[in-house]
Amino acid sequence: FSTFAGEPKWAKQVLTYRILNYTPDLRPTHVNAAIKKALSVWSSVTPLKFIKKDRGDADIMISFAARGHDDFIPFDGPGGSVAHAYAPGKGFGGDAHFDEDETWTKNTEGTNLFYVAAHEFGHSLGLFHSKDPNALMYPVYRKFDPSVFRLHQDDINGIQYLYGPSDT
Amino acid sequence: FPADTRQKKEGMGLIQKYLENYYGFKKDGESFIWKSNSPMTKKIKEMQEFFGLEVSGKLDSGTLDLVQKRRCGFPDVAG
Repeated sequence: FSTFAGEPKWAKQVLTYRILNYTPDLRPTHVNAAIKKALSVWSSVTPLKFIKKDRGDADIMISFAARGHDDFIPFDGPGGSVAHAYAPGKGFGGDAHFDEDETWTKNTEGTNLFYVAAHEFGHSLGLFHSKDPNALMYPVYRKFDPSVFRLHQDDINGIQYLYGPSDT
Repeated sequence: FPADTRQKKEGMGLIQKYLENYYGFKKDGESFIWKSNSPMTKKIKEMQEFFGLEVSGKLDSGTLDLVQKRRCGFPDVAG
């Protein structure tokens, strides 16, 4: 694993998130479930907790957008870059953007939202890319079986290096 | 062998874009001819090293396969 330069991380253990808009590829309930499950990947091995907000500012602002979307890092259409997220901090810090030109799914076809979101939230919490091809934080998307997803030890080591192990 | 040349140029264009997006590569009037010490070759080597590929600095099939895969849009080399 690796962290960002300067090791930015959240100074609090309870973080808020807000889903600003929804992809038409999935029902909102499925998006909500995928995002909640992706965050639980990290909260299950750390003392972190996540609370959903429906209005106002949140630590992790989540949105779907195509091409240019006002952060100077435009998406590139179908394929290629599927999402990006920012390291902990104010403003854009912690935010996660998903490329609307991908076909988002809750299974193994297209691009699985849960899997990509879990990777991006790793960035939102302070993890940088891993060189381990089996780690969640490896930068290349791969097909996987959602029913048997298990966080790789390299990812656990990384997030616990920043936030310590779970209280329970 | 025009077909082969075209494929190679397309591949180089693809990897150049990949290096610009994810490895901070800035094109500086370099041609598509492979040079062992060019900035582009160095960046290809950096990328191959990151992904555990054979570090040749050349556009081999493994490298070309990788740049065509879906990936996180965040650069692999963070400032």
